[in-house]
Formats: sequence, structure tokens, C-alpha cells
Amino acid sequence: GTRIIYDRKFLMECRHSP
Amino acid sequence: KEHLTIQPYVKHPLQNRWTLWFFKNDKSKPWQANLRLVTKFDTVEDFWALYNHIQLASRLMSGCDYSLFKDGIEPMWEDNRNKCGGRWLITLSKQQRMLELDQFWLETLLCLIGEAFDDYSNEVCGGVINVRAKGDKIAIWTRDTENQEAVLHIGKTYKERLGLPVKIVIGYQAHADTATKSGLGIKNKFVV
Repeated sequence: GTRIIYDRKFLMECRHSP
Repeated sequence: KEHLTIQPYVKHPLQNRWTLWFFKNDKSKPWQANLRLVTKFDTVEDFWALYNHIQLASRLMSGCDYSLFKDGIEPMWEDNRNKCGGRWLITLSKQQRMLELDQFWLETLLCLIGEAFDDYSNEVCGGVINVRAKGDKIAIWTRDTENQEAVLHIGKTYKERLGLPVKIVIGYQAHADTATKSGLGIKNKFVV
């Protein structure tokens, strides 16, 4: 199946999102 | 008439649900009694809500650990998913606590929740940080020491993600060896 992968950049951008 | 639609706020799901554990050393109690389950999460947003809320590792008292493991795996060698496994171990000098400990641990967490090891991510059980006066340690635990291809891929990727120079060598140790030997008696099964 597919795996949900998040790179570092995306995860860091989410840090202070609402 | 203008129609205002409100977009539902959707959190970003993670591949796995993760459990954060906290260990605080109280020598009057058995090891397991000092281990507490903090919380579980399965979205990027809930991870940050937790991370932004808890104490940085560098500010923990000596003897404390954080562990982040996949749901259902306890952060100990004895767990069925760990007992045939081992860990990629990063040992830090006292000087590195100020500069690199928090940065390395956050990078470790992002590798885990983001599934940084591609298809080999299935082999990952979790990560542990030990805050110790004699030198801090950070590790990624995998479930099978015999799965050389996976172990090596995880080690290489992890080293890259931490930004460690090529000349720095990190080692992978079997839990079975860590449990029965100590210090210099523990051999690295693999190095990258």
C-alpha cells in the first residue's frame, strides 16, 4: 500500500500553523 | 447572495499512531514504575501541539528519558517487537547538550513521524533520548538485527538527516548485547 511520508520541510512548516 | 463556505480544518494524518513515554529516574522504585505513558497522537498538528508544550530534552533532569514508539510497542527490550532488534546509537559529549541535543532529538522525531526511511520504515519501532550527566544518548530502535538491508538503509539515512560528517561513525547494537553486557563490552553489529 501507499505510505504517508512527510519531509522535514513540510513538517517544520506545520509547526506554527493553526 | 454570497454563500460563505467554511472549509473544515483537516489535520494531516500520520502513517502511524505514536506514543510518547517519559522516564524519570527514581532509584527507590523498580525501572518500570518510573516509566509513564504521556500521550498518543496520529496527526502532524497533534505532534506539534505536544512537542511545543513539553520541556526540551536539554532541560530535563539527568536520568530522564523521552521515548517515542509506534502504538502498541513499549519502550523496552523485552517487548516482542523489540527483543530481536537493536538501535542506531548517537552518543553526545557534554558540550553537545547545549548545541545539538535538542536539534538531534527533534530531527529524530521528524524522521520517525514522517516515515523518513521509505519502505524500511516498517522496521522502525521508535526512538529514545537518555539525558545523562556522563553524556546524553539518542537512538532509533529497529525490530530485527538480521535485516541488514533495512538496518543499513535506516542508519545511512539517519546519519544524513542529522547532518553528521562522513568521518563520524555511528554504530548499531543488538538489544540482546546491550542487555547482557555493558560499556566497552558491547560490539557494534553494523557501522555507517
